[in-house]
Amino acid sequence: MKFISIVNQKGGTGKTTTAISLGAVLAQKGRKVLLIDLDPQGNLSYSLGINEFNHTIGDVLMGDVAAKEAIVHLKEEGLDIIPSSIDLANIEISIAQIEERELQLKKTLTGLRKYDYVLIDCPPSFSLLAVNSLTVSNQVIIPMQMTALSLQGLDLIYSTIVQIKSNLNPKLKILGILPVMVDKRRKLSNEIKAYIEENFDIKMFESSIRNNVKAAEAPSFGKSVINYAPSSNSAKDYQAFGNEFLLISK
Amino acid sequence: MKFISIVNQKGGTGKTTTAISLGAVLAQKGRKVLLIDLDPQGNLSYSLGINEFNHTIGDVLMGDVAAKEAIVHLKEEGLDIIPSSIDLANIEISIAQIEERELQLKKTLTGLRKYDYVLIDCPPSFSLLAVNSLTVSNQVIIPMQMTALSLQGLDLIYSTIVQIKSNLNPKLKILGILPVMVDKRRKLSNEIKAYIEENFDIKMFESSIRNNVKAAEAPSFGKSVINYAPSSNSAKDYQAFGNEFLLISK
Ligand SMILES: Nc1ncnc2c1ncn2[C@@H]1O[C@H](COP(=O)(O)OP(=O)(O)OP(=O)(O)O)[C@@H](O)[C@H]1O
Ligand SMILES: Nc1ncnc2c1ncn2[C@@H]1O[C@H](COP(=O)(O)OP(=O)(O)OP(=O)(O)O)[C@@H](O)[C@H]1O
Ligand SMILES: [Mg+2]
Ligand SMILES: [Mg+2]
Repeated sequence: MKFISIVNQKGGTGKTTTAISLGAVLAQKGRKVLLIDLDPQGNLSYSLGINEFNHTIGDVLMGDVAAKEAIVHLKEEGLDIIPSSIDLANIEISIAQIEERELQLKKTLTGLRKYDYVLIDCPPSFSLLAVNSLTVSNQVIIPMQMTALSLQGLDLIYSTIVQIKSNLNPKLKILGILPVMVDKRRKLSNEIKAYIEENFDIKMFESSIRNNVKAAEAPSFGKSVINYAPSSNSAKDYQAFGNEFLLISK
Repeated sequence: MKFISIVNQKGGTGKTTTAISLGAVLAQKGRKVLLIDLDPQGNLSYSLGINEFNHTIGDVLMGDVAAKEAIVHLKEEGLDIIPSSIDLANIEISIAQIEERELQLKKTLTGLRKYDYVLIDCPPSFSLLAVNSLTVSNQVIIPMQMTALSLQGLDLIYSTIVQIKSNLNPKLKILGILPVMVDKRRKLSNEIKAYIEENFDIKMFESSIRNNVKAAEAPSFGKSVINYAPSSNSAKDYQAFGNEFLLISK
């Protein structure tokens, strides 16, 4: 059972879209997948059409409900999800007062059935929630736009992960950077890609996800782009990424 | 002297790019402009080439230094800035313990020279920092991508602003929503725009900012796109927005 953080503290870098799309591709390939929405803004839950639910990841973190009780099964997508809601913002503040606060997710995310992959969608900040995700995870995927501002964020992500690796979770491994919303015609995309490859000791996935309106439309239908528009460029790109992921994530 | 929050808790919606570009356009038109980087990730500071500084907005918030002391003058852009650094993340946590914590920015942002506009760039969350910005502000600009997930965020922004207006700052006024990174060919952009106009009681600016690689390149040169690429589409769009802003912001 692999726990994978989808992380980038920069906003709008395709974290949620990647968590959903990768999850849907893996589910199509017969893997058992659990998605966890760890963002108080609940984009992942919303994108999969989840408006009503009994329990959230916040309830799980507070120890009010067992993780298993908070699971919603999505029949069409073939995967499970633990949703979030805005109460998670206050719960993050409460957890900050607990001793071993970075371990709260690890302590409460127990008693789950045997999933192949648990993908955790993180919020755009290096808040306690993201640290909790990195502390419980085996692997990390970093979706990134190929822009100048994304580079500024990369330093911070890398040093945060190095810190967590040495203090809290030695087994944590960066699987790689996934270039997203790529416009292949742009010189900038290739320049940023090359710069990262030369200056950072982080693997970059071969696959990249093109900028494609279908990915931006899918959330209003409550579906992954994989199911909403299977022949679209973004769906095809995520299929290729899913294959690459399966090879590397052993 | 008008204080304006550039706010949207959704990540990557062009807040920082808008704060810088609008500021640069107003400065070109002879207005005295101060930019405040209120994001611990310091994108605004980085985008304007500020790597070394004596004081940050964090020092100001903690009362360690007068606001005036933290100002950096940017000669080429013709505007002033109070930068931020990652220490702002811990400072936000400290401020949360203070009584009247939503008023800390209002209390410490004093003794400034007479600026025409103070533009405050907010982080991607509805954290205490964003609330402080909204509490001290006269006006709000909401930059938004025209995608389905942006709509989910709009409810939350609106209710947060309504709450602050009734509890903390009755004079707060939403100037409008600015569509950013727009691809005019996309049906989705027009659908989202129409949906907002029909369902939200929030004005939408006539101007919109097109998706344009020059805007994504500018930060690596430490310049606003207005100065980096004055004849680019994004620079022209921000010029038009600057004119519209001046008419409305009276
Ligand atoms: N490949 C793509 N092509 C076009 N639009 C995309 C693509 N991937 C994501 N988007 C859109 O871009 C916006 C940002 O993506 P997303 O919400 O997945 O990023 P995020 O990193 O999770 O953001 P946040 O930091 O706010 O959590 C969304 O409106 C999404 O629908
Ligand atoms: N008009 C545009 N065309 C193309 N790229 C743009 C445009 N405006 C902004 N960008 C790029 O898109 C990314 C997100 O923009 P920006 O950082 O300004 O958003 P933000 O809302 O401040 O993000 P965050 O939520 O992380 O603070 C950046 O890499 C930026 O350079
Ligand atoms: Mg997200
Ligand atoms: Mg920003």
